[in-house]
Amino acid sequence: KERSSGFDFGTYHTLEEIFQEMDNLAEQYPDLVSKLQIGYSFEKRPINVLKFSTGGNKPAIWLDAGIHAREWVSHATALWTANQIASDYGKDPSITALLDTMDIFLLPVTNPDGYVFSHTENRMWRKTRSTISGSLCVGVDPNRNWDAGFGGPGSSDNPCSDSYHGPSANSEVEVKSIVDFVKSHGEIKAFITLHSYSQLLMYPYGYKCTVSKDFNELNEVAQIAAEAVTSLYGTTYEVGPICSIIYQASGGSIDWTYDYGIKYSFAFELRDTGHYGFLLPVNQILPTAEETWQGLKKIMEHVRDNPY
Amino acid sequence: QKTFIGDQVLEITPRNEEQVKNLRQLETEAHLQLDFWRPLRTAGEKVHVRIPFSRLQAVKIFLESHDIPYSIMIEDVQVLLDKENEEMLFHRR
Repeated sequence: KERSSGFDFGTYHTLEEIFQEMDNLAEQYPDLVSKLQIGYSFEKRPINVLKFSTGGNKPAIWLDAGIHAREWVSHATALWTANQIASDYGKDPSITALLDTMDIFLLPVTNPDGYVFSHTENRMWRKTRSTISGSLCVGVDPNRNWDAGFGGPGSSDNPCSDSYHGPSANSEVEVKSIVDFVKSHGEIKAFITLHSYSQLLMYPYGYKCTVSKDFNELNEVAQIAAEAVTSLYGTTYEVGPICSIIYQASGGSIDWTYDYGIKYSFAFELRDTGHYGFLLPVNQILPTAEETWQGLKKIMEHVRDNPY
Repeated sequence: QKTFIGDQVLEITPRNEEQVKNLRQLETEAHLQLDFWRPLRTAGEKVHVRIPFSRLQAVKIFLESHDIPYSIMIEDVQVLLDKENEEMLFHRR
């Protein structure tokens, strides 16, 4: 069985390899890391989450990646991040203090069916693989499927569109599994989702173009995090609410979490500094993960130091 | 596996709102099978669009006839995909 130390974080991996590495991490750090399954995808693949906990049921930070299947650098970054969290505990004072105060849940492959499909059939696949009655087209955009302005502007009612919102909010089991988990946990204090590309750090709202009540604080935290990202390799990030820095997009995850009461809700769009789009070369995976980590740490430290 | 031989990604920069409007119209043409990697926002901001090989000529003619500036961001998507596959195989070995 391949040990975690032999795992190559600097390349893209299949779903099986990612799941194997998640098991390895849990084996390598048994007092800190465990794997839990929060549901099954449409095609019955497990939705596996890594839990980082020093014991007890603490308030928690949620991280996920790969809700859009083709954004491979986000999955790779999540896995590198998992290893970093585990190996930093007990060494890095900031992460040690964080994990002594809070738990972290990390979902490296939010859309496993789509991810497999992007490896085996269509590298450009973005959506889930659910079938829709009455349509030949497959899949729902899982980041238009949350119960936040569901079906509104910036989502499509055409099942053939890449931004199809689905028949109803939470119709995608991949989305519902997270919603159920967040609700049942009850103490998620931050929700951070990793996408790629275009180098953005965003916060609510996307389904409406009004500012949230925590706009000032979220903007300040995001600016600090973006500066930290830039500090490593000079990668520039744009910061702002989804609606103003991309476009109005309804049914997104961080809008739902924010309206549900999770104040620290952020979405990263990771790098492509060289105009590769979703085909970021493997030699950029580690730099992307390293710089993202700087930003993630800033956000997590703020969450740790500002309980609510 | 689906191939993307000859597909290109264009970087398009609409100069004004009129050109944005033209691009929005292009976006709604389902038969063109355009894939917006970096979405259309406002004038002056770059848009990245993957265009199937079979639709390239039509889209380029549209852009040129409306005087919308563009450049080729990815010459052939399949070449990058092949490289990505090679890199993954190399790392696996």
